[in-house]
Order: sequence, then C-alpha cells, then structure tokens
Amino acid sequence: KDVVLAIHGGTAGPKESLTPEREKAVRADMKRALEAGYAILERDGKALDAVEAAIRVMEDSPEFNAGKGAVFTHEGQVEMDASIMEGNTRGAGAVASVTVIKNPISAARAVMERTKHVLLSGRGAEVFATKEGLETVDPAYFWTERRWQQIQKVWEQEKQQAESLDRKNSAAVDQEREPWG
Amino acid sequence: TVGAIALDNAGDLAAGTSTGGRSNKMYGRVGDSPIIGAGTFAENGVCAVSGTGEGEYFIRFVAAYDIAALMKYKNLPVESAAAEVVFDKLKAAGGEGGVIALDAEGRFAAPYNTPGMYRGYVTRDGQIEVRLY
Repeated sequence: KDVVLAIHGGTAGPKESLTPEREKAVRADMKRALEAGYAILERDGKALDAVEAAIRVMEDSPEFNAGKGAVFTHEGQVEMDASIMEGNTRGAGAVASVTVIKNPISAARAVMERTKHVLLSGRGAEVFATKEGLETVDPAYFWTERRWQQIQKVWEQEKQQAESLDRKNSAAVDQEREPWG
Repeated sequence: TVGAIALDNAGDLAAGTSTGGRSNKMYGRVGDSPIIGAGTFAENGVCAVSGTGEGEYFIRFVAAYDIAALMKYKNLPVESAAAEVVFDKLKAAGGEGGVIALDAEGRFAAPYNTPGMYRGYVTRDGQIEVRLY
C-alpha cells in the first residue's frame, strides 16, 4: 500500500541465466528509473510525466528489451512499439513498428497530445515523430552485442533444423523414388 | 519489454509500456505493448496496468482492461484481479507473462507466471524496492 510508482523490466528466464554482472546492471538501471519518476511525483508532478521519465531511463539502458537493447526481428532489424495512457481523461497514445525513434514512449505521448489518433505505425509514425522534433537515430544505435549474439544463436538453430528437415525429407523422397522400397 | 505505472498527488493514474517485441519475430508483427487495453491501461479511480509476455495472449484476452473490469464490476481488489487474469486466464490458455498493477489507493500487485519478472516500486515516502525473481 502507498505505492506511487512501479516499473517492470520484462519477464525473466531461469535465475541461473542471469550473471551477477547483469543482475547488478539491471538493478542499478531499475533504481535509476524509479528515482527519475519519483523525483517528478515528489515535487507534485504528474503521473504521466513520471511514467514517461521512468520508461525513458529503461529505453536508454542496454539491459532491457526496449529502445537501446531491443531484440532483433527475424530479418535482423529492430522494430519497437510503445503506448501510454492517462487515467483522468483516458487519453492514450501509441506507436508500433518504429525503427529510428530513440524513445518510442515519448512518440506515443506525442501521438496522444498532438493528434486526434491513438495509434500510429511504421513510416507514418516516424515521419510524425520527426516533424514533431522527437530525437531520431540511425537504427544501428539500437544494436547491442548481447542481442546480436542472441539472434545469431536462433538463426543457427533454425538453419540446423532446416538442414535436418531437408535430410529427412530427401530421405523420404528417396524412399518414395525407390518403389521397390 | 519495460513498463511503468504511477499515481500522483492529484490522484491521477497513468500507465506506459515500451518494447522491442519478441526476438526473431516476423517483420511487421506487433504485440500487446502498443495496444491500449491489452498491454497498457489506466483509468482514474480504478487502476493502472502495464503487461509483459506473449503479446498475442494479452491482446486476445484484453488483459490490462480485464483487470480494471474485474475491479470495477466485480469489486475485486487489484491483487485478486491481476492474479485472476495472469494465472486463471492467460496461463490457463498457455500465455506466459506478467503485469504490474496499481490501484487508486496505491495498492500494488505484480503477478507473473514465468520464472521471473524484473519489477520495482517506490512508496510515497521514497522507499525503493527492486525484485527480479
């Protein structure tokens, strides 16, 4: 009871998969996010500002799957989504499938406050954010070694699966081709 | 995926979620994070919610709004409403994930059906707590 700000940094896999170094970095950045949001609330600021401030800290941290440190798509791109909502007016804003907006949560807020829409996606969202003066970056900004290793592993697994499937299929096809069994 | 929910001194609630989506996802695939009512929701006097997990389930179960609806129409406390959605609905359907939820009195809930969820909160007097598992 008496919580004024809460955050999450995503679901986590098995505890042993988290190295002490990463745990330290994750905890430090979550604490920074909470401090950034609380500093606003403490001086009578708005919940909306506290939410945006806390999320921006985590988007700028390479430790979380948002902003810098986002995971890669099957094509090796970074495609991000974000939304924000305020409880008094039920105003809401969101962006989806953006690739060059440094802080998607701020773009979501701009959609809420500066358009009559709720959700903008893709190039339209990016053109809007650029025109509104939000910071855009080269997609390479979002690259992190850890995520790149992660997607390489997935691609390698997929390749092996495809090869073993090919072998099975070709064996099956050979089987068929030799009616005498 | 990251998220934040807040309750200010005026009693206003707000919620936000931001994500890179799922690793190795299809080009153009969008999950629940930008979908209001699925991954993000806030309504004064009821609650603020931000979710993380398999977005397709959060969309289909309108998870964030469902927590608010359980509180509004069945008078469930935030803890029970959030747990019901995360365990009895999402998990029962095979959806992995968790939420953070905050009601208008500052009661906080953070149920998750995965091995862990990075979460933290600050109380009105500035006490900070961060938990990962």
